[in-house]
Amino acid sequence: SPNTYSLGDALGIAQHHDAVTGTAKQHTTNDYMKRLAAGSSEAEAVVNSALICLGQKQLGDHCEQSKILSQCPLLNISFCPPTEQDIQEGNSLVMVVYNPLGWIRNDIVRIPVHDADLVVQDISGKTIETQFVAVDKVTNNISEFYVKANLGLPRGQFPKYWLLFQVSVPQLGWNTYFISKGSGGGKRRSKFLPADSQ
Amino acid sequence: NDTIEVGPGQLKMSFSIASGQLKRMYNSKTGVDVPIQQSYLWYASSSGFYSDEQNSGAYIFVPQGEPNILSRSVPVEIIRGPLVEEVRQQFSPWVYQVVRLFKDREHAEFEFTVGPIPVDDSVGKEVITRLTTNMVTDKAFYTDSNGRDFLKRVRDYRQDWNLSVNEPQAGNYYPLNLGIYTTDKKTELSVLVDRATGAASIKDGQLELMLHRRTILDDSRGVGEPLDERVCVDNKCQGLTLRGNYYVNINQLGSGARWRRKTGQEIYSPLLLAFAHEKRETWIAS
Repeated sequence: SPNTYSLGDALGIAQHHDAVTGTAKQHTTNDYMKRLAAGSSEAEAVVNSALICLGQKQLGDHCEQSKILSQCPLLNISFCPPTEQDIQEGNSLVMVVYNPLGWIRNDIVRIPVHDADLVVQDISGKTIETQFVAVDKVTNNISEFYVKANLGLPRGQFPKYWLLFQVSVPQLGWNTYFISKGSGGGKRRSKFLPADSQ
Repeated sequence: NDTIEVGPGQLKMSFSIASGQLKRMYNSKTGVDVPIQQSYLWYASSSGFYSDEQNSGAYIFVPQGEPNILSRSVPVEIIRGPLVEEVRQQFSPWVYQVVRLFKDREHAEFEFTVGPIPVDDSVGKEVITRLTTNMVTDKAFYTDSNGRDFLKRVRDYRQDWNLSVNEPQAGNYYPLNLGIYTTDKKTELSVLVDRATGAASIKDGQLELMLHRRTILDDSRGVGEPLDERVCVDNKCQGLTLRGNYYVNINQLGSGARWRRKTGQEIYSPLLLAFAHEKRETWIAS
C-alpha cells in the first residue's frame, strides 16, 4: 500500500541549513529537489487513496480502489492532463476538493480546460456559476518549456481556458463537483474576452 | 477619465490608462483608500567594486546602489467577469504579472512570472517588486518571525546594539516566511507571500519583496558557486523562470491582523484538488 516514507526522508534531509537558506551547491540542490519530488509523488498516492475511501461507504476494513483519482502538481503552469482530457458523452470530470483547515472555506478554484461549453454541478445537482478566462501566451510558452524539461515530452495541445467556479468545503472535510459537457452544442455559454484583446 | 477601475467585489483597484500602472486601491466596505504604485526593479549585484571586494551571492546581498526600474509604462490587458477580474501586465520580456481580484475577497492576488533573467551584459540582477504609497510610516514596518509573530522592525536601527548601516538596502532586508506590513495613523498595508523570501521598507510608505536573483560571481563565503541555476531542454539551457504569488490587503489600522492570520494559513494550506473521469451516477452511488 502507498506510504509516505520517502517524503519523511526527503523532509528530514531538506532541513540541512544549506537547504533551508539556499546556500547548497547546485548538484546538492538538484538532489534535494529530486527527493522532495519523489516524496511528494508518493504522498499524492496516499491522499488519493484516502479520498477515494472517504467518498464511499466502508466495505469492512478496506474500501474499493477501482476508481482512480489524480492531482495536478503543475497546475501553476496550466498543465493538468485530467482536466484537459475531453469529457466523454455520459461521463463527468469528477473533482474532489479537500480542505485541510479547521474552518469552512468558500473559495474560487481555477482549472485549465479545452472547452468553454462546460457545466459545473455540486453533489445535489445544483448548477454552479462559472467563468471562462482565456489562457495567456506567456503561460503557454512556460508550460511548453517546463513540461518538456520535467517530463521529457512535448507539451501537446494547450488548454484554451481557465475554468473558474466557487466551491464550498467544510472544515477538515471534502466536497465533490461534477463538470460535464453543456448543451450549447459546442458554442460558448459564458462571455469571455480573447487573450489578445486590449 | 484617465483611470480604469477593476474588481468584481468590495475591493477595487484603479490603473492608469496611459501608463498601465496601478494607481489606487480602495475597499468600498471599509472605506479604506490608498494611492499606491507597484513596479518591478532590479538591483545590479555588486562585483566587488562598490563594497570592498565583496560580491553579491548566495550568502550575502550586496547591491550596487539604487535599483533600476524595469518599465514606467506597461502594456495592459483587462479581463472582466462575475467571479474574477484580471489585469495582465508585461513589464519586460522577462517580467509578466497578472493581478486578480476575486469576488468576496479582501485582497488582490499578484501572480508574478520572472525570468529567465538576462546576464549577457555580465551583470548579476536581483529582481524586486516595490509597492509605494503616501503612508507616513515613520521608519517602522513588521515582518514575521519564522511564520510566527510579526515583529517590529525600524529602518537603520536595532534595539539591542548601536547599528551603523553601511549598505542601505541589504542592511535593512529581513527574511519573510509569511509576510510584511506597515501602518500609518489610519491604515495598514499588508503583503503575504507564498514562499520564503527577503523584504524591506527602504523608504517611508514603501514595501519591497525580493523575487528572483541571478548572479554571475560567487560571494566567497563558502558555497563556491554563483546563484545561476539553469534548466535545459534539447541541449538548450536558460536561467530559471519563477512563477509565484503574493497577496496585498489594505485595512483600517488595527484590523489587518485577522486577515493576515487567516489568509496566511490558507496560503500555506491550500485546497487540495483531485480529479477522475467517471459517470456521475456511479460516483454518487458509491
